[in-house]
Parts: sequence; C-alpha cells; structure tokens
Amino acid sequence: NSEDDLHDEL
Amino acid sequence: MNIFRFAGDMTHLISILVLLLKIYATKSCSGISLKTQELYALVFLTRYLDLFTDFISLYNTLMKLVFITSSLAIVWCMRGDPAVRRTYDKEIDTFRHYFLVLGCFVLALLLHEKFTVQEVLWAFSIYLEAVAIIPQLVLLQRSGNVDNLTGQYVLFLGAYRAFYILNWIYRYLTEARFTRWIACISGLVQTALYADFFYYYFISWKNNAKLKLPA
Repeated sequence: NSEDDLHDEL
Repeated sequence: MNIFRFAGDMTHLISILVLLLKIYATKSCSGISLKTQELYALVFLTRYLDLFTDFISLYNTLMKLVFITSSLAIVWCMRGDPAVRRTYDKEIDTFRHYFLVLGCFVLALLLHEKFTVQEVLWAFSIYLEAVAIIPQLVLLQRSGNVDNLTGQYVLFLGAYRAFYILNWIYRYLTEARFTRWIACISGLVQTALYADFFYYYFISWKNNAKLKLPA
C-alpha cells in the first residue's frame, strides 16, 4: 500500500 | 515515530546548530570541510524531492525544510561571506568528492527500491550521506588540532545515524513488514566511518586533552 512506498524517515 | 528516531533527528539538528554557532559566533569555518557541506546539501536536495508531493507530518515537513535551508546556508556562507571565506582551509580540503558523487550515483542506478527518478535519487542520497563525512575526517586528520565546536559537530553528526540504527532495530522488531536494507546497510557503513573519530574523541575527553587525530 502507499504507506510502505513513502519514505517516512528523514 | 519512536524515541530512537526522535533522538536521532534531535542529535542531527544539534549538530547543525553547533556548526552554525561555530561559523556565526567565531566568524570562522577553519577545520570545516566545504566539500562535506556541499555533499550534505546535495544529500538533502536529492532525498527530499517528495517535500511538496508526499505529506507525512508537519514535523517531517518542517525538519526537511530546516535541513535543506541550513545546509544551503552553510555552503553559501562558506563560499560567499568574505570574513568566513578567508578562514576556509582551502589548501587542505582537497579530497576529490566528485568521485564520491559519481560512485554513489552509479550504485544508485544499480541498487534502488524502484527504478524511478525519485527512488534512484533517494538511494543516491542515502549512499552519499554514508560517505559525505570522509572529506571532513580527512581534513581533521590533516589539520591536526580540532577546535571544540568542530569536534562536537562531528560527534553529534556521527551519533545521529547510530540512533537511527537503534530505530531500525526497534521497527524491525515491532513492525510486521519492516525492511529498509538500503538505509540500514548505508547507516551501518556511515556510523562505522566515525569509529576511529569516536575513539579519539573519547580518549581526549577521558584525558581531558585536546582532540588530536593521528595523521
């Protein structure tokens, strides 16, 4: 899902 | 978000504040590698391309803006401000960092999450950040004496990715499908590069002596 695709870390 | 990652981000922020303090308070950038600062500016510019397309959180967006503007401000100041520019160790900051950029770009073309512009540049920024400190460490070895603020800058910079490693371990243990091999392995290489600096920093702290890196 899109959540995993995003790089949520800096 | 977990405490390790938050501690890592705060440590990273502190390292940048210490560097800004050193440059603006002492009006000097002696001991600071302009090449490393240029590499960091490139790291943030290529990593945060999603700044305007993917909104993660206010914190995430704010920190990205802080990292991009501060790294550009430092490069601009070291290149542009006459007073600071005069103190730049031009003759010993000679590491050919273009090879680092080229090598990381080729590696990113080979190893990435997805073959898209954004993902290849993201992987490039991860690899480049791992080696960006090399010109700075080389400069410190050549310059011999390291002033306190510069030493603290490099110490916090090295410590931040160590916190991220704890963050990845934590997320791996607590989240079902958490695998970030590119960031994890690069982060381990990045932190390992600071190993000898950490060692000499600890020795100088223990003996209450001036920090000196062996040539």
